[in-house]
Amino acid sequence: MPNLADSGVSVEDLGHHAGYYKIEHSYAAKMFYLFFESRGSKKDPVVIWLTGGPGCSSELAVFYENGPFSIADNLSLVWNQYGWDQASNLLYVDQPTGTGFSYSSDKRDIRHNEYGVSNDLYDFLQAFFAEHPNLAKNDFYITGESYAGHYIPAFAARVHRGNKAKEGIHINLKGFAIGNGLTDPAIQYKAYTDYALDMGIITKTDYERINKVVGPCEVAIKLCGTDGTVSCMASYFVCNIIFSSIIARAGNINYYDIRKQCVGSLCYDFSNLEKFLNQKSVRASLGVGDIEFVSCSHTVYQAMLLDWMRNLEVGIPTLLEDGVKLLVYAGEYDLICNWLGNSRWVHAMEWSGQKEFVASPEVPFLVDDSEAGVLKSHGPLSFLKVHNAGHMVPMDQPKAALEMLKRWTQGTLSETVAEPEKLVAQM
Amino acid sequence: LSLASLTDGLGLARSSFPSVQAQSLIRALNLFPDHDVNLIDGADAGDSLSSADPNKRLVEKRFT
Repeated sequence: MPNLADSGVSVEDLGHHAGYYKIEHSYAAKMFYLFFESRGSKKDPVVIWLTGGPGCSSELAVFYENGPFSIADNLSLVWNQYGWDQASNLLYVDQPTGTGFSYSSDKRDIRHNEYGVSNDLYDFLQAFFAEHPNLAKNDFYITGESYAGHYIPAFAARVHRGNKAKEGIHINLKGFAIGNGLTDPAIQYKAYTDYALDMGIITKTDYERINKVVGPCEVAIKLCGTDGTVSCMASYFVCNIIFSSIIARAGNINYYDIRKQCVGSLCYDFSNLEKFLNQKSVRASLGVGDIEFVSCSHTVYQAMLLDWMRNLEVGIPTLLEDGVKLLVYAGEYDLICNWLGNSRWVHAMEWSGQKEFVASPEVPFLVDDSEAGVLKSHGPLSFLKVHNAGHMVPMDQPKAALEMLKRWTQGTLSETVAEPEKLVAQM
Repeated sequence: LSLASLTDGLGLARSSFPSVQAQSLIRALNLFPDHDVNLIDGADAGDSLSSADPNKRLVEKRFT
């Protein structure tokens, strides 16, 4: 780490851990995880990050989004001053089984739905806190992005259910955050054409033509509901026509960030991840033995096909009513899980504070006295539209993302007064 | 309107297939994993857990 001296910490101070967990309710699955102790205080909250795909490894986020370091071109590590370990004890898990370094010798361990995914994560957490009892009393937050918009509500509900039933170690769940996620497909797929038209990606004629698929898509998703099977697969095919049609008209657009074009078929270059993690020295350090690194898994993606169109919003109101916080944030230039669709499902969600949330004003989210986003909040629910960012907010706006995490976990996210003004007010 | 008539001419064909979508997702990130999924033959992969006490459910190591 060439810039370690600039980071203010020594190698000896860093509590960096890699581990494997034998998943309890599986045939032979072993889950790989990375754990970075907070660079601040051991009392900082424990934050788990879930990468989407479905089927992409958590190391994508470690090295390209909010981990303690990123990979330089010469494959050395460079300190990330905005890593989320600045404010939390940070956990990354390769999940579902079959992604990253998580593996099994039995194909029946490949998960097909949120029941399997959330139970595996819950079992892991129990084992993790048994290994780290000193952290079990810390506040606990679930975060992630993209397809994790499915995993996160399911996992939060699983933790909450476990706590209520007094299963195992009590987990001090305080909140969950979904970044550019897919949570309520019925609303989010319907929003694709509106967002694409607003952003000038498609013409009005395209809009009207593609919108003819919205009705059948809505019907198909309704049939899928929260636990459908074949109907969910059918709705995947029908509804993705909307998305594919937009892309077909938008040329080489990067659908994770519409400001950018994809060169060839490449929209980003994360190839150093595979090069770095396949080095013998790195593999030895992580204790992964002969296990290959699967950056993103085709098989896991396809195994979750029946899960894709299910509505995961339905479990959220119970959590909000019980005081568990939810932050939904979205970079404004992402198409695939765009802010408009996310904003619409958050506003449409029925809970006791819905009316007040809908009526609450949009306020600027200030970082260094400039507007990094626009925030709406009421009680435990917040929605943040992040400026100048695409699908991967911590990659595009690292400082704002860290600030968002800090304020949200400290309960000061909706305090809009800029820091110097606040000091004057206090004086 | 039938779905076929709605989709006719939209140039969709294979592009909505999950296998194509998965491939496109992974290539968009310039990633080329050697395997489709981490399924192995045999239980012992030589990782830190395989080589630990069989009664242990979790093995963690510190790294620098």
